[in-house]
Amino acid sequence: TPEDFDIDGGIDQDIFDINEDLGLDLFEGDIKLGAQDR
Amino acid sequence: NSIIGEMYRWPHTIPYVLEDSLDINAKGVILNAFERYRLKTCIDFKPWSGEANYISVIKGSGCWSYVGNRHVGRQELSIGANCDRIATVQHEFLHALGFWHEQSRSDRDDYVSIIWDRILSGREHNFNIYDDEVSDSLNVPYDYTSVMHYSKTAFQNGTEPTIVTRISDFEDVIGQRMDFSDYDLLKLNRLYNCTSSLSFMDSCNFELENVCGMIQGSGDAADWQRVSRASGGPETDHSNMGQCEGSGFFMHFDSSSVNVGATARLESRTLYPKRGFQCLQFFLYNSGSEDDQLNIYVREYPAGNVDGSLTLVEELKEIPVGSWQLYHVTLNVANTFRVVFEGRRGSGASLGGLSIDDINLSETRCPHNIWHIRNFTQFIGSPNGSLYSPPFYSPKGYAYQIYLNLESTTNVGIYFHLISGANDDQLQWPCPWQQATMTFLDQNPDIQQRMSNQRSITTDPFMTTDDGNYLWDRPSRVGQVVVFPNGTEYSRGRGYGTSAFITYERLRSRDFIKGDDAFILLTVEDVSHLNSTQNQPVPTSSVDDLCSEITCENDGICTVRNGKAECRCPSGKDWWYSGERCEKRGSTRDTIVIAASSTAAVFAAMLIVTLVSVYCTRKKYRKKTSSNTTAMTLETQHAF
Repeated sequence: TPEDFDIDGGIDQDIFDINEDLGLDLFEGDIKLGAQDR
Repeated sequence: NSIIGEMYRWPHTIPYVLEDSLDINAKGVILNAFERYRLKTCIDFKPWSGEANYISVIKGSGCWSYVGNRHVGRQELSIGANCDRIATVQHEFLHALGFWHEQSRSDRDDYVSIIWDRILSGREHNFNIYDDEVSDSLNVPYDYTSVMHYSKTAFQNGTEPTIVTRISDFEDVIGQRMDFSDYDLLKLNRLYNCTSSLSFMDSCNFELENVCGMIQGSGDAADWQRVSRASGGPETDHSNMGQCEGSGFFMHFDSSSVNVGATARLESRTLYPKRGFQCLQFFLYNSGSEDDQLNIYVREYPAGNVDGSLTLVEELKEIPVGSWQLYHVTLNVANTFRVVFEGRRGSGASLGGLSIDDINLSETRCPHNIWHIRNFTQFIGSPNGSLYSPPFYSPKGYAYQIYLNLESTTNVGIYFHLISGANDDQLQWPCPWQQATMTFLDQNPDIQQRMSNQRSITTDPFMTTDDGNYLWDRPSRVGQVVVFPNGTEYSRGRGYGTSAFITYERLRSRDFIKGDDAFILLTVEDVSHLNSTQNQPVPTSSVDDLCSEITCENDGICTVRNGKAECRCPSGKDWWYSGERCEKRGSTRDTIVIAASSTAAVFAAMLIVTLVSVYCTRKKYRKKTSSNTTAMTLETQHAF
C-alpha cells in the first residue's frame, strides 16, 4: 500500500548495482585489491 | 573458486570488530550471517580480543571486501547503506575467506556467455577470467546457484542481460542472494578442511532404515513405526511429498490401536551439546484425535548418571488434524542428552495417529513465531494476494503483524507493522531498537541444505514520517483503525519492509512451497545492546610494529616468526617469488635454463681440462721419447 515504506525503493538492487550507483569502480564490482594501511 | 596460497587462510575462528559506524540493523544482520556460517561450516567468529589479524566490519561506501587474509592486522570489510542483507554479508565474508566470484573461474565460458556489447563502457574488466594459477575451483563443478555468482543484469548498459547461461533454465537462477548453495559449502568446507560445524547437531528424514539411530522407549504401550503412508493419513511423507516411488518414510504412532492414555516413546541417539541451547524443529501430522498429544522430553546424562534423568520440555496439544504442521521447541541442555518424542492417546475417537518427519536439531535460537500460509499458490498474482498474518507478540511485549504482498506477478513484498496490543501502556514509545527478522522457509528436509530467504528491519525510535509523527510510535496514536477477520478493531502502524523480498522464480527454485503450504518464520528481538561500542583491546605483541618496518613486494605477506618479521612470498605451480622482500622472481623455465646452462658449462670446462691434460701428457711423452732416442744413439755410438 502507498503508506508502507519500501526500503529497496521497488528495485531489487544487487551488490554491484549498489556500488555502481555510488560511483565505485572496484575489482569485479566489490573487491578491494590495493594495499591496506596497517 | 579460491585464491591460491595457504597464507591467505584465516584461522577457523575469525576475530571481528563491528565498528561504531555500522547501522544497528546491519550489526544484527551480520550476527545472523555468522550464525549461518556456524550452522553450515566449521568457520566461527569471535569478538576481537587482541589477535594479530582481525576483520573490522565498517559502514563504508558500498559493500566490499578484500580477498583472503591479507595479514595487515585490521582488515576492513564494508557493509554500507543497503548492504544490510544476510546473503550480502555472507557474500562479502566469502571474499574475506578467500573466494573470488563464480563466473571468473577459468572454465566460465563453458557455462555462460558474456555479451560484451551489453556491458557498461569501461566495466568490461569485471568479466575477466582468472586461470588456475591464480584461483582454484577445488574440484567442484561450475555453480549457477552460487551466492558468489553475478546476476544476469550485472553491469548492463541497457535492459538486456550481460550474462547468458548456456543452459537456459539457469538464466534466472544466477545471482541468488538467499543463502549458501550446496557447492558454496562444499568449496568452503574443502578449503578449510571442515569436518564438523559448531551448531549443527542432527537431521533426520527417516529415509534410512536405521532411523538415524533413534530407539524405541521401553515400558510404554506401543512403538513408533517407520512407514511411507498411514491408514488414517498422511498419504505421503513430508520430505518429498511422495514424489519418489519406493521412498518417502516417516515415523507414525497409531493412536487408534491403543487405549486412552497409552504412550509410545521414540528416543534420539545420544547427542553432545557445545553451546548449551538448542532448537528442535520438526513436522507433525495429526490424523488421530484432537485430544492426542505429543510430549517432548530430554533425557540428560550428567556425569555418573548412566540411566539419565527425564525432563518434560513441552506438551503439544490441540494439534490441527489433516495437514503437516511445523513446530519449534527450545531446549537448554548442557549435558549429554537424548530428545524423546512421546505420543499420547487422547480421549476422543481416533482413526489414525501422530506422524513426525524432517527433524532438525541445531544449537541455534528458535524463531519466536511461525506464520503458516495454506493454499499459497492461489494468492500469487491475484487481487486477493494481500495477506496479513495473525497478530504476534515479541518477547518484550510489542504486538506486531506481517503483511505479505503477493499481488505482483514478479516479486513478493513483505512488511512489518506494529499493532496495538495488550501491553501498550507498559511499553516504551516510540518503539526502540527492535529487530524484526522475517524468513521465508525453504522446506528442504536438511537444515544445512536450506536456502531460506531472510530480511531484517530495525525500529529506529527517532525516525519520523512526512506528517511529522514518529514512525514507530504507539499504533493507537499514529496507526489506522482496522478490523480482524473476527470483527475485532485494532490499530496498525505503517508498514516497513520491501517490495522485492523474493521473486516467484526463486520461490519455485527451492522448496519454499510444499503441499501448497508456506511458512514465514518471525523473530523480533531487542538489539539496543548493539548500540554500544564493542570492546577494543590493545593489540597484543609487537607483531604489527615489526611488520611495519618492512615492505613485502609482489603481493608478499609479512609474518612474524621467532620474533622476527619476514616476508612470505606468493608462488604458483611453476613460478615463485623469493628474497627478503619477495623481490626476485623465479620460474620452472628459469631453473631449466639455469640447469641446462650449468650442465653445458661444466661439460665444456671438463672438456677443456681433459683436452689440456691430454695435450700436456702427449707433449710430455713426446719429449721423453725424444730424449730416450738421443741417449740410446749416444750409447750405441759409444758401444761401436
